[in-house]
Amino acid sequence: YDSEDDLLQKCISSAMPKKR
Amino acid sequence: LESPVSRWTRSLLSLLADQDGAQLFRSFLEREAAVDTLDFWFACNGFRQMDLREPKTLRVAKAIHKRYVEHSAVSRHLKPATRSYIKDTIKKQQIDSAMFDQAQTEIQTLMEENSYQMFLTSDIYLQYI
Repeated sequence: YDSEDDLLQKCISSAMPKKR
Repeated sequence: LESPVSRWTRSLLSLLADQDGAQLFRSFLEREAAVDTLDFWFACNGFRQMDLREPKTLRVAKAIHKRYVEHSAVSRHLKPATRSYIKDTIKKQQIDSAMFDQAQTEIQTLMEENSYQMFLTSDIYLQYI
């Protein structure tokens, strides 16, 4: 069960640009 | 072919679409104690892609609200009406994919007019190029 902080970090990471 | 670095100067969105560009801008903002604005911007994009039927989506909306909209460098740059709209949406548990759009636009404009301009003349950027 992820904490709110973990979920937030995953949400941010999912939107970061991927390697060219 | 246009180099990635010359794309960075075209617009904030071009900079943020590039992994190295986003990382360098993040380092700059960390130094300026303004990294919350960028994390919030990415969190809004990530939230928009989430499935509203999943219970964790409401938890993420709450986390974004608590972490950025209520108390942070982001909070004081949002219009009061924008903050209360998000607060009400969460209170009523009537979340939707566009609920952070207005707040994201306000923070994007702030970055475009301030930190992005400062970044393009910063030593961190000039050293990189």
